[in-house]
Amino acid sequence: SQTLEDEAGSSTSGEASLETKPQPWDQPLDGENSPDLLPPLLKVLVNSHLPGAPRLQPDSIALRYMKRLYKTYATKEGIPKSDRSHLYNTVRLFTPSAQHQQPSWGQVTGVLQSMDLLFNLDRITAPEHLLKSVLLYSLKNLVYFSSTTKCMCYLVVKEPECFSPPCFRSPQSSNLQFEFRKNHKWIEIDVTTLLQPLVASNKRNIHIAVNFTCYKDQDELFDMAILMAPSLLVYLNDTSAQAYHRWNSLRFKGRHQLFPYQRPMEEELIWGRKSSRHRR
Amino acid sequence: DEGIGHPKAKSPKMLDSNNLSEYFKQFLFPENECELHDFKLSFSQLKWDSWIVAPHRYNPRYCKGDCPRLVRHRYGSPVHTMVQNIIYEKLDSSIPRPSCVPAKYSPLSVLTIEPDGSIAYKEYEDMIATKCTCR
Repeated sequence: SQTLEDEAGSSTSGEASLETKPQPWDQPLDGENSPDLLPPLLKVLVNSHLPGAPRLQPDSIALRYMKRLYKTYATKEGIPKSDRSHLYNTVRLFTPSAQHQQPSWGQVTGVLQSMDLLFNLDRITAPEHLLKSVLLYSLKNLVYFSSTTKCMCYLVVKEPECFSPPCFRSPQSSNLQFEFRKNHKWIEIDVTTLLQPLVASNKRNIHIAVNFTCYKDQDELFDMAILMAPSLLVYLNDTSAQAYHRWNSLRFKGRHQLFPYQRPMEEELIWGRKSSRHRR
Repeated sequence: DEGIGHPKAKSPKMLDSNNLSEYFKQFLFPENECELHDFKLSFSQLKWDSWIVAPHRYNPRYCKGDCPRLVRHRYGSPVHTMVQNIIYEKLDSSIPRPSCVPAKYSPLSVLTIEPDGSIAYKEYEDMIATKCTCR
C-alpha cells in the first residue's frame, strides 16, 4: 500500500511510472486466479505456463522416456524417492529445433549416419546448474548386434552463429561399445564436458554435429536401423529456494537427532519443577 | 476451580478415581483438536493437466482444528503459544487464540511440458504438509 500511496501522491510522475512500469494487474489472468494470488511456489508453476498460453506438443517418444524417468524417481503420489543419492533435482529433455541428417551406410563399414542438430536451451534458468548431459538416441526399430559390434561417435559442439574454426569446441570422439539386448531401446552418449562451458557461460543455442559409425565383423550381416534424431537430456541442480534440496533434508534429520527428547515444559508447569536444591 | 478448563468443554463429570485421565482429558484436549486433514485434487480440476503430466493426483493436506490450552510437548509449540492463549482467555479476547498451522512439509516431484515443447522433471520443496502445530 505504501508504494501505491507514493504513486497516487505524485500523480504526474506516478502516472508516468504507472504507464511505463508493468503492473501486477497487467499479468494475463489464469482463469479466476491471477498468478499474484498464488503462493510463490505454485507461481513458479503457473508463471512459466498459463493454461491459455500456446505451447508446442512434445515428441511422444521423449515423453515416454520422461514418464519412465518420473516413475523411477518419484512415487505415484509424487513424493521424491529417498533412495536416490545424486544431487540433481531437475531433469530437462530438449528435442532438436532443427536437424540435418545424411543417412548413409556402406556394406563394408556400416556407417550409421551423421547429423547436424540445433538445440534451444532457453528453459534452463540461471539458478539451474548443469551436472550431467547426454544425447539420448531412441532406436526406431530393434537393431540386432552381436556384442562384438563397436560403434564410434564423433561429436562437435559449437555456438550456431559462430562459423570460424576457433569457435569449434575441441571435437571429442569417444569409443562407445554397445551390447544390445532384445528390449534395448535407448542409447545415451555423454556430452557433459562439451556442453558444460557453453551452459555455464549462458549460451542457450547449441549446435551439435554427430557422426555415428559402427563396425561389424566381416562375415556378419546385420540390418542396421537408422537411429532417430537424438534428444538432449540435461541433469541440473536447481539452487533456487523453491526447489527441493536433498542434502538439506538429510542434514536437518542429522541435527534433529542430536537433541533427543526434552522434558516437556507443560509437565513442569502442571506438576511443578523438580526441587532445584536436589538438582543443584 | 471454575476458572480452569476449556470454556467450550462440557461441565466436568463427577470425579471418579478410575477415570481420572478422562476427567483431565476434557480440559486438555478439545473435541475437534488441531490435526492434519487430506485434500486430494487432480490437476485436471485446475485445468493444468495439459501441461502437468505427473502426478495425476496431488494431496497437499492441510491443518484444521482447535488448539488445546496447554500445547507445549504435543505440538512442539513455543511457550509463547500458551502465553497467547492466557491473554485471550484472561485479558483480551480480541487477541486471537493460537492457530492450527502446518509445521513440516515434504517435497513434490512434477513432470511438466514447457511452452517450447521441452519436458521438465522438477522437485519442488514444501508442497505437502506433513505435521501440524499450534502457533
